[in-house]
Amino acid sequence: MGCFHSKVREIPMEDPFALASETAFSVSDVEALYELFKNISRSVTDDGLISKEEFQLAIFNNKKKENLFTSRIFDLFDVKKKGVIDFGDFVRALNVFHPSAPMEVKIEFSFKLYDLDNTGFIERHEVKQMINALLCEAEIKLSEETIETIINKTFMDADPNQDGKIDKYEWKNFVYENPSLLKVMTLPYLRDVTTAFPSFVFHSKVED
Amino acid sequence: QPTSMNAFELISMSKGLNLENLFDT
Repeated sequence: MGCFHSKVREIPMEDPFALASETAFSVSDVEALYELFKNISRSVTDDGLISKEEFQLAIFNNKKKENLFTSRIFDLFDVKKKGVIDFGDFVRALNVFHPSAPMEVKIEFSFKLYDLDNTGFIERHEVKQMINALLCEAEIKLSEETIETIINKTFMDADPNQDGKIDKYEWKNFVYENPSLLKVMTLPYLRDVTTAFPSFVFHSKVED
Repeated sequence: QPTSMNAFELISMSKGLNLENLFDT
């Protein structure tokens, strides 16, 4: 008694046809993404769900390495706030990163990503927190004065009404003037996921 | 030069924002 409780909880794959109909992905793409999802979701616990630890592990190859940005992205993927990402969450969130996703959708996601306190504004202290996280991650030291100079300059450009916080409208204008900021919001891989995960054909429900 | 970049250009250099690594699993 007691030693054999490791039975895997099988969670059925959400209907690939439905997911394809509401995203830029084809049914085959969704099936290929399921192969990727399975790989990530079984890396720590084989429960058909991605935990924050597994997400972190997939990005950094190191589950102990806490990262503010990975944590934020995970929280945005976890739309139902269950503390885990299911396959539907995964596909819908990756859809934002699809090269064909509208720029507006990417702008909205990036705004939420950087609005750490979810107040509807990107505030100075949040920008400072993110710069410090980046510097810590990259093991770079900058003086407090340099950091303040960078933030001042950024708010001069991104916060035209100078109220000390960037609202959605200001963010949108700022991103239109600096489109390179959206580069992290596009994953070219997603245009061709079936090539990256060809094993999906063994489980495909799509007929030739 | 970090001072010539805006804060978000710096932030977007984080590896934690680079989801390409998901595809290496």
